[in-house]
Amino acid sequence: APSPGDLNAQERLFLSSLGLSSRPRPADSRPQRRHVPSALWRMFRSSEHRKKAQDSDPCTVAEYGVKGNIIRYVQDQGEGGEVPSWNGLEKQLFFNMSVLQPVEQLTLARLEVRFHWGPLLSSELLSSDRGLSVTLYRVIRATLKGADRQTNRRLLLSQSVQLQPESTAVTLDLTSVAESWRKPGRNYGLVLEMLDLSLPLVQSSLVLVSLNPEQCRSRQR
Amino acid sequence: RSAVHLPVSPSNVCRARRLYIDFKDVGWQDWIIAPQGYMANYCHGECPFPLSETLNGTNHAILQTLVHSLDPQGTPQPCCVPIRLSPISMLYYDNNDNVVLRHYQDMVVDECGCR
Repeated sequence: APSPGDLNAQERLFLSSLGLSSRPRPADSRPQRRHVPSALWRMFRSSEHRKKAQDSDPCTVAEYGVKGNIIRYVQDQGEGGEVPSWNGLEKQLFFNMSVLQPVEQLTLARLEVRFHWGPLLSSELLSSDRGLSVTLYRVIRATLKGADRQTNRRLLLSQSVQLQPESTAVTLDLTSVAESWRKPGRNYGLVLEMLDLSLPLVQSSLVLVSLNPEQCRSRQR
Repeated sequence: RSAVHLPVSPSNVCRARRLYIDFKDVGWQDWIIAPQGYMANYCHGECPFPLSETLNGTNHAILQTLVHSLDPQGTPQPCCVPIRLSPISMLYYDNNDNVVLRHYQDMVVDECGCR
Protein backbone atom coordinates (compact mmCIF):
# COMPACT_ATOMS: atom_id res chain seq x y z
CA ALA A 1 0.00 0.00 0.00
CA PRO A 2 1.29 3.52 -0.71
CA SER A 3 2.51 5.49 2.29
CA PRO A 4 0.68 8.68 3.38
CA GLY A 5 3.72 10.63 2.13
CA ASP A 6 3.40 9.09 -1.32
CA LEU A 7 -0.32 9.87 -1.39
CA ASN A 8 0.31 13.49 -0.37
CA ALA A 9 2.93 13.90 -3.09
CA GLN A 10 0.57 12.38 -5.64
CA GLU A 11 -2.27 14.63 -4.52
CA ARG A 12 -0.06 17.74 -4.71
CA LEU A 13 0.94 16.77 -8.24
CA PHE A 14 -2.66 16.39 -9.33
CA LEU A 15 -3.84 19.54 -7.55
CA SER A 16 -1.08 21.56 -9.20
CA SER A 17 -2.28 20.28 -12.57
CA LEU A 18 -5.71 21.62 -11.54
CA GLY A 19 -4.08 24.98 -10.88
CA LEU A 20 -4.31 24.66 -7.09
CA SER A 21 -1.41 25.00 -4.67
CA SER A 22 -3.16 22.93 -2.02
CA ARG A 23 -6.47 21.28 -1.30
CA PRO A 24 -9.05 24.08 -0.84
CA ARG A 25 -10.48 24.19 2.65
CA PRO A 26 -13.77 22.36 3.10
CA ALA A 27 -16.98 24.22 2.32
CA ASP A 28 -18.36 23.67 5.82
CA SER A 29 -15.38 25.53 7.34
CA ARG A 30 -16.22 28.69 5.42
CA PRO A 31 -17.93 31.45 7.38
CA GLN A 32 -20.42 31.95 4.58
CA ARG A 33 -20.77 29.18 2.09
CA ARG A 34 -20.71 30.96 -1.22
CA HIS A 35 -23.73 30.65 -3.43
CA VAL A 36 -22.97 29.09 -6.82
CA PRO A 37 -24.12 31.57 -9.49
CA SER A 38 -26.89 30.15 -11.63
CA ALA A 39 -24.99 31.14 -14.78
CA LEU A 40 -22.12 28.85 -13.74
CA TRP A 41 -24.51 25.96 -13.12
CA ARG A 42 -25.96 26.51 -16.59
CA MET A 43 -22.49 26.53 -18.16
CA PHE A 44 -21.52 23.40 -16.25
CA ARG A 45 -24.63 21.54 -17.44
CA SER A 46 -24.31 22.73 -21.02
CA SER A 47 -20.66 21.64 -21.11
CA GLU A 48 -21.81 18.18 -20.02
CA HIS A 49 -24.34 18.10 -22.86
CA ARG A 50 -21.81 19.32 -25.41
CA LYS A 51 -19.33 16.71 -24.25
CA LYS A 52 -21.92 13.97 -24.82
CA ALA A 53 -22.58 15.36 -28.29
CA GLN A 54 -18.78 15.58 -28.80
CA ASP A 55 -19.12 18.96 -30.46
CA SER A 56 -17.35 21.01 -27.85
CA ASP A 57 -13.99 22.69 -27.88
CA PRO A 58 -12.92 22.65 -24.22
CA CYS A 59 -10.69 25.64 -24.89
CA THR A 60 -13.55 27.94 -25.88
CA VAL A 61 -16.24 29.33 -23.61
CA ALA A 62 -19.20 29.36 -25.95
CA GLU A 63 -21.37 31.41 -23.58
CA TYR A 64 -19.01 34.38 -23.82
CA GLY A 65 -17.56 33.65 -27.28
CA VAL A 66 -13.95 33.77 -26.10
CA LYS A 67 -11.05 31.36 -25.76
CA GLY A 68 -10.63 29.95 -22.28
CA ASN A 69 -10.82 26.88 -20.08
CA ILE A 70 -11.28 28.55 -16.69
CA ILE A 71 -14.26 30.64 -15.56
CA ARG A 72 -14.06 32.26 -12.15
CA TYR A 73 -16.65 34.24 -10.24
CA VAL A 74 -14.29 36.40 -8.20
CA GLN A 75 -16.04 37.89 -5.25
CA ASP A 76 -15.75 41.48 -4.16
CA GLN A 77 -13.36 42.04 -1.24
CA GLY A 78 -13.93 45.78 -1.01
CA GLU A 79 -13.75 47.06 2.55
CA GLY A 80 -16.93 48.05 4.34
CA GLY A 81 -20.42 48.34 2.97
CA GLU A 82 -22.14 51.23 1.35
CA VAL A 83 -21.14 54.56 2.91
CA PRO A 84 -22.81 57.94 2.41
CA SER A 85 -21.10 60.23 -0.08
CA TRP A 86 -21.84 63.90 -0.79
CA ASN A 87 -24.85 63.07 -2.97
CA GLY A 88 -25.74 59.44 -2.41
CA LEU A 89 -24.09 56.17 -1.46
CA GLU A 90 -20.61 54.99 -2.30
CA LYS A 91 -19.13 51.50 -2.22
CA GLN A 92 -15.56 50.34 -2.71
CA LEU A 93 -15.07 47.24 -4.85
CA PHE A 94 -11.90 45.18 -4.94
CA PHE A 95 -11.20 42.00 -6.87
CA ASN A 96 -8.10 39.99 -6.09
CA MET A 97 -6.47 39.28 -9.44
CA SER A 98 -3.68 37.18 -7.94
CA VAL A 99 -6.03 34.19 -8.20
CA LEU A 100 -4.91 33.99 -11.84
CA GLN A 101 -1.65 32.15 -12.38
CA PRO A 102 0.95 34.09 -14.40
CA VAL A 103 0.69 31.56 -17.23
CA GLU A 104 -3.03 32.22 -17.71
CA GLN A 105 -4.14 34.49 -20.53
CA LEU A 106 -7.07 36.64 -19.49
CA THR A 107 -9.63 36.70 -22.30
CA LEU A 108 -12.63 38.27 -20.56
CA ALA A 109 -13.39 40.19 -17.38
CA ARG A 110 -16.98 41.17 -16.89
CA LEU A 111 -18.22 43.07 -13.88
CA GLU A 112 -21.66 42.13 -12.64
CA VAL A 113 -23.26 44.39 -10.05
CA ARG A 114 -26.63 43.36 -8.76
CA PHE A 115 -28.88 45.65 -6.74
CA HIS A 116 -31.46 44.14 -4.41
CA TRP A 117 -34.22 46.12 -2.80
CA GLY A 118 -36.59 43.34 -1.83
CA PRO A 119 -39.54 44.49 0.24
CA LEU A 120 -37.87 47.87 0.84
CA LEU A 121 -38.80 49.01 -2.63
CA SER A 122 -42.28 50.41 -2.38
CA SER A 123 -44.86 49.97 -5.11
CA GLU A 124 -44.98 53.75 -5.33
CA LEU A 125 -41.33 53.91 -6.36
CA LEU A 126 -41.73 50.97 -8.73
CA SER A 127 -44.63 52.56 -10.55
CA SER A 128 -42.74 55.82 -10.92
CA ASP A 129 -40.26 56.48 -13.71
CA ARG A 130 -37.42 56.95 -11.28
CA GLY A 131 -34.27 54.92 -11.72
CA LEU A 132 -31.11 54.40 -9.78
CA SER A 133 -28.29 56.54 -11.06
CA VAL A 134 -25.11 54.46 -11.03
CA THR A 135 -21.58 55.71 -11.60
CA LEU A 136 -18.51 53.51 -11.61
CA TYR A 137 -14.97 54.79 -11.26
CA ARG A 138 -11.61 53.11 -11.48
CA VAL A 139 -9.28 54.18 -8.70
CA ILE A 140 -5.89 54.94 -10.24
CA ARG A 141 -3.97 55.72 -7.06
CA ALA A 142 -4.40 54.80 -3.43
CA THR A 143 -7.62 56.37 -2.22
CA LEU A 144 -7.00 59.68 -0.51
CA LYS A 145 -9.24 61.78 1.66
CA GLY A 146 -11.15 64.87 0.64
CA ALA A 147 -10.94 66.55 -2.75
CA ASP A 148 -7.95 64.45 -3.91
CA ARG A 149 -10.18 61.42 -3.87
CA GLN A 150 -12.15 62.73 -6.85
CA THR A 151 -9.04 63.42 -8.96
CA ASN A 152 -7.65 59.93 -8.42
CA ARG A 153 -10.58 58.31 -10.19
CA ARG A 154 -11.36 57.65 -13.82
CA LEU A 155 -14.97 57.36 -14.94
CA LEU A 156 -15.86 53.95 -16.38
CA LEU A 157 -19.65 53.99 -16.46
CA SER A 158 -22.54 56.30 -15.77
CA GLN A 159 -26.07 55.09 -16.31
CA SER A 160 -29.54 54.97 -14.91
CA VAL A 161 -30.82 51.57 -13.78
CA GLN A 162 -34.52 50.88 -14.03
CA LEU A 163 -36.03 49.66 -10.77
CA GLN A 164 -37.29 46.08 -10.69
CA PRO A 165 -39.24 44.37 -7.92
CA GLU A 166 -36.63 41.74 -6.99
CA SER A 167 -33.29 42.88 -8.27
CA THR A 168 -31.63 44.50 -11.20
CA ALA A 169 -28.11 44.26 -12.55
CA VAL A 170 -25.47 46.22 -14.39
CA THR A 171 -22.73 44.50 -16.39
CA LEU A 172 -19.60 46.06 -17.81
CA ASP A 173 -16.67 44.72 -19.81
CA LEU A 174 -13.55 45.35 -17.76
CA THR A 175 -11.09 43.13 -19.64
CA SER A 176 -8.41 45.74 -20.27
CA VAL A 177 -8.76 47.21 -16.76
CA ALA A 178 -8.51 43.76 -15.17
CA GLU A 179 -5.46 42.94 -17.29
CA SER A 180 -3.71 46.06 -15.96
CA TRP A 181 -4.66 45.03 -12.39
CA ARG A 182 -2.47 41.93 -12.81
CA LYS A 183 0.66 44.10 -12.66
CA PRO A 184 1.99 44.52 -9.12
CA GLY A 185 0.82 47.66 -7.32
CA ARG A 186 -1.74 48.61 -9.97
CA ASN A 187 -4.96 47.34 -8.46
CA TYR A 188 -6.71 49.97 -6.34
CA GLY A 189 -10.15 48.69 -7.16
CA LEU A 190 -13.31 50.52 -8.13
CA VAL A 191 -15.73 52.93 -6.55
CA LEU A 192 -19.43 52.56 -7.18
CA GLU A 193 -21.61 55.59 -6.60
CA MET A 194 -25.37 55.33 -6.34
CA LEU A 195 -27.40 58.49 -6.44
CA ASP A 196 -31.01 59.40 -5.69
CA LEU A 197 -32.17 56.20 -4.07
CA SER A 198 -30.94 54.77 -0.82
CA LEU A 199 -30.45 51.32 0.66
CA PRO A 200 -30.11 48.84 -2.17
CA LEU A 201 -28.12 45.76 -1.19
CA VAL A 202 -25.20 45.54 -3.63
CA GLN A 203 -23.57 42.27 -4.69
CA SER A 204 -20.65 42.39 -7.11
CA SER A 205 -18.72 39.70 -8.93
CA LEU A 206 -16.03 39.87 -11.51
CA VAL A 207 -16.41 37.05 -14.03
CA LEU A 208 -12.96 36.12 -15.29
CA VAL A 209 -12.39 33.84 -18.26
CA SER A 210 -8.83 32.75 -18.84
CA LEU A 211 -6.90 30.26 -20.90
CA ASN A 212 -4.09 28.16 -19.54
CA PRO A 213 -2.25 27.24 -22.75
CA GLU A 214 -0.34 24.48 -20.98
CA GLN A 215 -3.59 22.71 -20.13
CA CYS A 216 -5.46 23.51 -23.29
CA ARG A 217 -3.97 21.97 -26.33
CA SER A 218 -5.60 22.57 -29.67
CA ARG A 219 -7.72 19.68 -30.94
CA GLN A 220 -6.04 19.94 -34.32
CA ARG A 221 -2.64 19.06 -32.93
CA ARG B 1 13.32 -18.95 -34.10
CA SER B 2 9.67 -19.63 -34.58
CA ALA B 3 6.98 -17.34 -33.25
CA VAL B 4 5.24 -18.47 -30.06
CA HIS B 5 1.47 -18.03 -30.22
CA LEU B 6 0.00 -17.80 -26.76
CA PRO B 7 -3.78 -18.03 -26.64
CA VAL B 8 -5.32 -14.80 -25.42
CA SER B 9 -8.99 -14.85 -24.57
CA PRO B 10 -10.98 -11.84 -25.75
CA SER B 11 -11.50 -10.75 -22.16
CA ASN B 12 -7.73 -10.37 -21.69
CA VAL B 13 -7.20 -8.22 -24.75
CA CYS B 14 -6.32 -4.58 -24.32
CA ARG B 15 -9.43 -2.41 -24.04
CA ALA B 16 -11.05 0.30 -21.93
CA ARG B 17 -12.53 -0.91 -18.65
CA ARG B 18 -15.08 0.89 -16.54
CA LEU B 19 -13.79 2.87 -13.58
CA TYR B 20 -15.96 5.29 -11.65
CA ILE B 21 -13.97 7.79 -9.60
CA ASP B 22 -15.95 9.00 -6.61
CA PHE B 23 -14.43 12.22 -5.26
CA LYS B 24 -15.57 11.15 -1.80
CA ASP B 25 -13.07 8.29 -1.96
CA VAL B 26 -10.19 10.75 -2.26
CA GLY B 27 -11.63 13.17 0.31
CA TRP B 28 -12.38 15.94 -2.16
CA GLN B 29 -16.14 16.07 -1.76
CA ASP B 30 -15.88 19.16 0.47
CA TRP B 31 -14.53 21.51 -2.15
CA ILE B 32 -15.63 20.03 -5.46
CA ILE B 33 -19.16 21.23 -6.02
CA ALA B 34 -19.86 19.13 -9.12
CA PRO B 35 -19.62 16.48 -10.35
CA GLN B 36 -19.50 14.23 -7.29
CA GLY B 37 -17.69 11.67 -9.38
CA TYR B 38 -17.31 10.60 -12.98
CA MET B 39 -16.68 7.61 -15.23
CA ALA B 40 -12.93 7.89 -15.80
CA ASN B 41 -12.26 4.34 -17.13
CA TYR B 42 -8.84 2.81 -17.56
CA CYS B 43 -6.91 0.63 -20.04
CA HIS B 44 -6.07 -2.94 -19.26
CA GLY B 45 -5.24 -6.10 -21.17
CA GLU B 46 -2.68 -7.74 -23.34
CA CYS B 47 -1.32 -6.75 -26.72
CA PRO B 48 -0.87 -10.22 -28.29
CA PHE B 49 0.72 -11.21 -31.58
CA PRO B 50 -0.61 -10.67 -34.17
CA LEU B 51 -1.95 -7.25 -33.32
CA SER B 52 -5.36 -6.84 -34.85
CA GLU B 53 -6.53 -3.53 -36.27
CA THR B 54 -8.91 -3.11 -33.37
CA LEU B 55 -5.95 -2.73 -31.06
CA ASN B 56 -4.83 0.44 -32.80
CA GLY B 57 -1.18 -0.58 -32.72
CA THR B 58 1.59 1.56 -34.10
CA ASN B 59 4.10 0.07 -36.54
CA HIS B 60 6.50 -0.07 -33.64
CA ALA B 61 3.98 -1.99 -31.50
CA ILE B 62 3.35 -4.49 -34.33
CA LEU B 63 7.08 -5.20 -34.57
CA GLN B 64 7.44 -5.34 -30.78
CA THR B 65 4.72 -8.00 -30.52
CA LEU B 66 6.51 -9.96 -33.23
CA VAL B 67 9.84 -9.78 -31.38
CA HIS B 68 8.06 -10.59 -28.10
CA SER B 69 6.53 -13.68 -29.63
CA LEU B 70 10.04 -14.81 -30.63
CA ASP B 71 11.69 -13.82 -27.35
CA PRO B 72 9.09 -13.54 -24.58
CA GLN B 73 11.72 -13.22 -21.83
CA GLY B 74 13.84 -10.54 -23.47
CA THR B 75 11.18 -8.25 -24.95
CA PRO B 76 7.92 -7.27 -23.29
CA GLN B 77 4.62 -6.86 -25.07
CA PRO B 78 3.63 -3.32 -26.03
CA CYS B 79 1.71 -1.40 -23.39
CA CYS B 80 -2.04 -1.07 -23.33
CA VAL B 81 -2.52 2.67 -22.98
CA PRO B 82 -5.13 5.39 -23.54
CA ILE B 83 -5.12 6.62 -27.13
CA ARG B 84 -8.22 8.80 -26.98
CA LEU B 85 -9.26 10.81 -23.96
CA SER B 86 -11.95 13.38 -23.42
CA PRO B 87 -12.37 16.33 -21.07
CA ILE B 88 -14.66 16.94 -18.14
CA SER B 89 -15.75 20.14 -16.44
CA MET B 90 -15.42 20.65 -12.72
CA LEU B 91 -17.08 23.23 -10.52
CA TYR B 92 -15.25 23.95 -7.27
CA TYR B 93 -14.33 26.48 -4.60
CA ASP B 94 -10.77 27.76 -4.68
CA ASN B 95 -8.81 28.91 -1.63
CA ASN B 96 -10.20 32.44 -1.97
CA ASP B 97 -13.79 31.18 -1.80
CA ASN B 98 -14.33 32.02 -5.45
CA VAL B 99 -16.45 29.62 -7.47
CA VAL B 100 -14.51 28.24 -10.42
CA LEU B 101 -15.66 26.28 -13.46
CA ARG B 102 -12.75 24.67 -15.20
CA HIS B 103 -12.52 22.40 -18.22
CA TYR B 104 -9.90 19.70 -17.90
CA GLN B 105 -8.60 17.80 -20.86
CA ASP B 106 -7.66 14.13 -20.83
CA MET B 107 -9.77 13.09 -17.86
CA VAL B 108 -11.80 10.24 -19.39
CA VAL B 109 -10.36 7.25 -21.25
CA ASP B 110 -12.48 6.71 -24.35
CA GLU B 111 -10.28 4.31 -26.27
CA CYS B 112 -7.22 2.17 -25.61
CA GLY B 113 -4.50 0.88 -27.90
CA CYS B 114 -1.21 -0.96 -27.95
CA ARG B 115 1.80 1.32 -28.03
